Amino acid sequence: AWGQTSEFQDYDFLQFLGLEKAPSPHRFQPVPRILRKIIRAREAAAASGASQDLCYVKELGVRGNLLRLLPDQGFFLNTQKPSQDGSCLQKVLYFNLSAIKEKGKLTMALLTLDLGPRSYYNLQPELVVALSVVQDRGLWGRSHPKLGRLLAQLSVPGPQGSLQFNLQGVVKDWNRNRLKNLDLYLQILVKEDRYSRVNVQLENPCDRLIGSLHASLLVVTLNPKHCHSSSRKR
Amino acid sequence: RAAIPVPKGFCKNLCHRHQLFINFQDLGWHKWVIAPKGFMANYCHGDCPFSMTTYLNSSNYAFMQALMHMADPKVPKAVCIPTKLSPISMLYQDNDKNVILRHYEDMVVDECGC
Repeated sequence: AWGQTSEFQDYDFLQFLGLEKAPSPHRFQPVPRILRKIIRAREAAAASGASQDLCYVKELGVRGNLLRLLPDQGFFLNTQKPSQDGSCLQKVLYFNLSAIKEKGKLTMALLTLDLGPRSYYNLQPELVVALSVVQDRGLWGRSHPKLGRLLAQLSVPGPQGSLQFNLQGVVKDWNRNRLKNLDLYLQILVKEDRYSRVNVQLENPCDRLIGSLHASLLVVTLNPKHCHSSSRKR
Repeated sequence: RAAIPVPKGFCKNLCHRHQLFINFQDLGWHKWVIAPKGFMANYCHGDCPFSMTTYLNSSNYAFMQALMHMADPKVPKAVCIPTKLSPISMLYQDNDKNVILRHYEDMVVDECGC
């Protein structure tokens, strides 16, 4: 078998693939839907012999030869029932960018916030989602971080499935400053309205949010060394 | 593992594609590579005799080189090389729970020629 023959230097093969060493994850991560969709489309195209420009991710509409989906490794700051001001969820989102080493050009950084399944029937209170940069972490996990600029604030009716934020500018700054991680601060407020008043009595929307909130960051980079410009091909 | 037998009637020592599959399981890579299961490490090998050049998917200059080799053996023979390559994508995870889809161009030999 290939693996056992001493001639085969998998170390060299890993280097060639741009990997320092073979990862040894403890357990398999679920494959994100978007990556599953992309690789299946590529496998189908390869099987049909169709030529492909794999330096262009048509599902995302950007150029790129390396797609990384980084899971959020942050924590909730506090979980409380909707207070007077409606704030019910405060969370630090933390993405470890140290995996992004090579010089590639960043072509996309998309934060996806999955707020839980859509509910068309029992209308939930409107949510105000605010995303800010963390300027100073403070005591990691124990004190409230010092916030930097507000990146986005939007109001969405009830749990809306997933929200997406373009963080390309933010991640570029991070990369430029060679900072190894990306801290963001997420706050979700529950807006009072006649529906929510009724619903809050029946069901606490915060619990639902905290239970189902899932955040991930999709980073797409293009390494010119690995992707010849299509024009030259033409 | 060379899996696909050479078509009947085809002289084995002529330039053609040799298929070779590297099973990631053999390398122990199945623990971190999610897809594909393995890698086609095909290669081109075989003779490019002058008399067959016009049949072996040859380029013009391969024909000329084969002709010149006939006239002067010091001129090296035409060689068998890949003429069509295709990319591969690898889906794997690293030690930081990141799931990564990486694309590599011109990795798999589809066709050979002189």
